[in-house]
Amino acid sequence: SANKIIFLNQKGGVGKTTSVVNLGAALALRGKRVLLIDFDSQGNLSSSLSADNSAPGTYDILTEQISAKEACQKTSINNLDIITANIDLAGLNIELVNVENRNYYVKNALAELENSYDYIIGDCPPSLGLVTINTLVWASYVIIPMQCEYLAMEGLNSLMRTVASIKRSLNQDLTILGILFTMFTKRTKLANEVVEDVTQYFDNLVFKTKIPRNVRLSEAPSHGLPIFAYDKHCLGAKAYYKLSKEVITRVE
Amino acid sequence: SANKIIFLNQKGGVGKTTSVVNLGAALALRGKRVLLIDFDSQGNLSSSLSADNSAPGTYDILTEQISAKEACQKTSINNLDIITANIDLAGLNIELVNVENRNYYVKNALAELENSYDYIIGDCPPSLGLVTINTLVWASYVIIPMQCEYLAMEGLNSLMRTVASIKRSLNQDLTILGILFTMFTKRTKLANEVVEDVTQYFDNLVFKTKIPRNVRLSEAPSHGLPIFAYDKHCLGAKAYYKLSKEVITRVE
Ligand SMILES: Nc1ncnc2c1ncn2[C@@H]1O[C@H](COP(=O)(O)OP(=O)(O)OP(=O)(O)O)[C@@H](O)[C@H]1O
Ligand SMILES: Nc1ncnc2c1ncn2[C@@H]1O[C@H](COP(=O)(O)OP(=O)(O)OP(=O)(O)O)[C@@H](O)[C@H]1O
Ligand SMILES: [Mg+2]
Ligand SMILES: [Mg+2]
Repeated sequence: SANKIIFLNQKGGVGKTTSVVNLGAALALRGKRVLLIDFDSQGNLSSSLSADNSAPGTYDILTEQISAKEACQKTSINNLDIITANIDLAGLNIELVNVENRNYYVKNALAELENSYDYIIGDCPPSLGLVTINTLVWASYVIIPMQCEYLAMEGLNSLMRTVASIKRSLNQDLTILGILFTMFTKRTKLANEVVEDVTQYFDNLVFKTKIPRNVRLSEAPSHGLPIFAYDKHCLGAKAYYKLSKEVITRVE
Repeated sequence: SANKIIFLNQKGGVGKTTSVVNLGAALALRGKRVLLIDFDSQGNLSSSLSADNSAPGTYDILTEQISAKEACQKTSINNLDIITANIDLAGLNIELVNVENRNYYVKNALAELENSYDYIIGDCPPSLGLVTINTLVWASYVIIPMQCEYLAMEGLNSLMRTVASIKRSLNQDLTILGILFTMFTKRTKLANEVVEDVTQYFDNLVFKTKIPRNVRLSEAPSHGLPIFAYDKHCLGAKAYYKLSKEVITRVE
């Protein structure tokens, strides 16, 4: 059944959405059946792939207006589907507060997709609200993207503690698949210091692949394309392609 | 009485915290009495100024365990005080849901500070939860920091709509003081396109001052210092000093 992965970091702007789009596309290029799910009411994942986020999406599935299977949309990339999100999802953090079983909404709603895909990858918002907690109860793996910046290190320990407490109380299968350095610039002293500190502390958890800062990655979303369709020879594309190999090795 | 300003953008990593620290410090250098308030449970504002975020802070004020005046801490900069935040604040978005008057907690708790400062500046988390809504009900001005990136433009209209709806229903005094471009790189085509698009659409709302991408700004927090104490001659320091002049002109 499907490998369920979420990209999570409550620190904002660390490359969660960019990583979901391009890891997903790389796995699809390698022939895996991949579904991406937008759990962020900003809908950046949906717009990065020119998906129609006025069509029924994550909010409609979680409020049982449509089934998960019906909400899957094809993208321009073969083997790559998406479930979109829009501003409706923002209200769910409040709507779910007083509901029985509020932590299992995502897990229950997405159960029917388990055999249709090899990888299901979720993009989370930069917060640890109820929707995000729901994705931690559903997922089997967490990937933590982090910028090589001082402020990005601050929240890492508290994030690890949150994942550990969900694993203990709500989802024994949950594992941290790895920490992914994003927007890395070799020539910056601070970046190298952060990489050294985090690698010394978390050792094998850190992915060998580092995603370099590459302006082509920030241009691709304005064309609604993953990097492989926008500029397949750039450094960003090569890095995400290499990451997909590492993810497959860790998972399979 | 004090000019109450919040830095708000639900898009993550756009320079909210960096702007609050350095605009605050620049106003203090110009002799204004300034208080910074951390409304983000990540506590990045607190750590950027080496403040003690285990001392009573925003959460303790909003749950009425301590008064706002008692929670003000001095920083290493003259005329610059801070109220800190830590992970406790994350729970408040849920705790406040079923409470009477839940939108006025910040406004009521901070009323006693109005005459002690010239500027009170709040740093918001990258989400539009109940704590953030509370800051919109309290503030007189909103500054929207935005990166010159495609994905950052996506959320701008929905943010403007949120501010307009709070102004209509909960806080008639609320005004958008301006849109601030951050991490701007002159040589990137995408950055110039975004600046052009946003300026054409929002015209006078856009601050003339653009904050350049400058690695010194991302190094300063690891020393717990605003940019003026870390490297007062760098481009980042000059830009925030210039911004403080523009803010004073718009406000006073
Ligand atoms: N490796 C990279 N090189 C250059 N730009 C990048 C890279 N990765 C992401 N970006 C750009 O940086 C910005 C932040 O990335 P992204 O939106 O993916 O982060 P996020 O963690 O999903 O943000 P949020 O917390 O708001 O959800 C975007 O404008 C994106 O285009
Ligand atoms: N002008 C700049 N030049 C270079 N780096 C910057 C600049 N402004 C901010 N940074 C760095 O970029 C990262 C994001 O900035 P910051 O944390 O201030 O954004 P934020 O909007 O507060 O993020 P969040 O949404 O997580 O609260 C930080 O590591 C910061 O040090
Ligand atoms: Mg995102
Ligand atoms: Mg911040």
